[in-house]
Amino acid sequence: ESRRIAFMNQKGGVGKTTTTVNLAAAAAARGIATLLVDLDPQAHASLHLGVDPSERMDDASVYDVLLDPTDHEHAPIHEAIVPVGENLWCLPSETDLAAAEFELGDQPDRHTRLRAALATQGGRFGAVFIDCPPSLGLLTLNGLAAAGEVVIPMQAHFLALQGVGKLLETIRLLTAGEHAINPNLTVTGVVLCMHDHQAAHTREVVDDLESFFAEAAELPGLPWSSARVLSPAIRRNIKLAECPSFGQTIFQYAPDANGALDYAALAETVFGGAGPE
Amino acid sequence: ESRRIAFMNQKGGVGKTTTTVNLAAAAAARGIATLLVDLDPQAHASLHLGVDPSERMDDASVYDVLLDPTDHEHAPIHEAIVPVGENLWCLPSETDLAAAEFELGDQPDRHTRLRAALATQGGRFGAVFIDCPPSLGLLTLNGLAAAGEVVIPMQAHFLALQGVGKLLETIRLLTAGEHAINPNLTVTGVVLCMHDHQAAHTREVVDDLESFFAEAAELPGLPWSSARVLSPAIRRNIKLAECPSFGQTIFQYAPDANGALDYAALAETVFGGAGPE
Ligand SMILES: Nc1ncnc2c1ncn2[C@@H]1O[C@H](COP(=O)(O)OP(=O)(O)OP(=O)(O)O)[C@@H](O)[C@H]1O
Ligand SMILES: Nc1ncnc2c1ncn2[C@@H]1O[C@H](COP(=O)(O)OP(=O)(O)OP(=O)(O)O)[C@@H](O)[C@H]1O
Ligand SMILES: [Mg+2]
Ligand SMILES: [Mg+2]
Repeated sequence: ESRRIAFMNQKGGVGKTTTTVNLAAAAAARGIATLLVDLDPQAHASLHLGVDPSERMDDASVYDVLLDPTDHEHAPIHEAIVPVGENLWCLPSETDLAAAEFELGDQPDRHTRLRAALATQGGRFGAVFIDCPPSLGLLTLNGLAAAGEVVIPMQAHFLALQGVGKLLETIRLLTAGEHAINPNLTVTGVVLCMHDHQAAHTREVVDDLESFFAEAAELPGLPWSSARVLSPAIRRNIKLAECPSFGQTIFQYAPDANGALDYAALAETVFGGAGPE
Repeated sequence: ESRRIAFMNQKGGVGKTTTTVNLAAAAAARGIATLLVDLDPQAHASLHLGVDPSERMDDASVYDVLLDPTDHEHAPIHEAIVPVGENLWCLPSETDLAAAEFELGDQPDRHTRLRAALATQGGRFGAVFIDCPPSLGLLTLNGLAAAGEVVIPMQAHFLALQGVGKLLETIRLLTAGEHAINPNLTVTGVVLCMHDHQAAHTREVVDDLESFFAEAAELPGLPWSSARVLSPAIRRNIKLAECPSFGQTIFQYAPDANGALDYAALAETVFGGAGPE
């Protein structure tokens, strides 16, 4: 009943952070103790939740936790997780996280550092949402190894379908084989972000996605056998682009805006009994 | 008179590729022999120009050129550069490029591989446009070391201003000090992408940018002392989002669309005598 979801897509600017933050806020509003883990050195999820790394130079961040994922007396995990709202916590990022890929470079457990760190938190959180950077590197792999599920934010363009293919291949590498890093990882689905129902090719792209998932459903044992296009699509809404600069979620900034309605409805899809347990 | 421009911004999805491709096409249309170098393992600039890495598995790419940047008889540079239109060539990317960061990891000249490769091409191209991935890693550093100028595509959000500060710091590290990798690198300016003149905070963000550059102009010797907000801003135009999926530039796909008009006008700003020589 504890959901660990990695929000990943190696393509930049598709709505990973916007989705991770606002879905986490919606989960918290539903009474779920929610932790957002910011795995992007650019720290936009942290900033979006009002946590500014430049004001936390002496405080622990997810970088420190990756370097030391234990819970011994002075371990960074005890200080790194900060409350940001009711039922909502953040494990924030910082610029130095960019160095983690090199510093952990050849450690045998370099992919499972975050998983080890989250294991120290037991049942504290009902939902852990992991915001991944736009790459398939070590940080994203830590997110995927630590999660039980993957959600793929994307835009409904044909070019985006190519990227999804590559992304699913990465997930398969993590789940297949006898030394699989995370054999039970499943793909819960795709979130359509910045969605324009009227655009010329939108319907075709969505149809392509839906038939892909319908075919996958016939092939049990694939990580995406029960994946689907999650509804509703998140419509383009300027309020969603404005609120991060003010350190506010859409629910704080513009609770009646389409962006708030769409993410609240998406939270109902993900948490309302339709998702994997 | 040969312009080498790196299009960089570590933030994802801000319009780097869209700008590099369409500005390159506009330069070619003005009669300038133009080379687009795709430094992103996701190869969207290559795909946008109709070059599909999955159909070129046995062909040389920018990856091979980074591993061997010479022009000896069988060097990859001789085959990697492919014509994609009148006055327009592409040095395409491929998925394996993601491995370059590790493979070049500790070579002393790992930052200047692309520069060495482009030096083999002499005066062949009047313009070299380098599309960078959404990071400040080794690939982007190769792009910055190989360029004479930097153009920063971005969106007019307050959060974007933070990222620009970090980006300029990176440029300063490359240009300052006695061992500077590229001391003559200058910032030509910012391209405002997906611009919405009507949005609530757009004017404020643009004002912030313009005053930042006005102050920088008073401090000679900074890499951005003559940087400016380049005009026009590129308006949000759905045609720009559609054409990459068909391997077409905006000038091929929708030559009368606002996207075509805006990028043609931007080319006039960059090449019409207003840029550095
Ligand atoms: N539905 C939406 N309507 C309007 N703007 C949106 C919407 N979703 C996201 N945006 C804006 O689009 C931009 C990219 O979104 P976001 O930062 O969430 O993407 P990302 O995938 O996390 O990017 P990165 O790859 O850099 O981590 C941001 O400026 C964001 O505010
Ligand atoms: N002016 C515009 N109007 C509408 N859509 C645009 C515009 N500029 C870019 N886009 C679309 O926005 C998305 C992101 O643009 P683009 O891929 O050029 O950004 P990028 O900075 O290169 O991303 P990445 O960081 O992943 O390399 C693409 O789907 C693109 O087609
Ligand atoms: Mg993000
Ligand atoms: Mg790009």
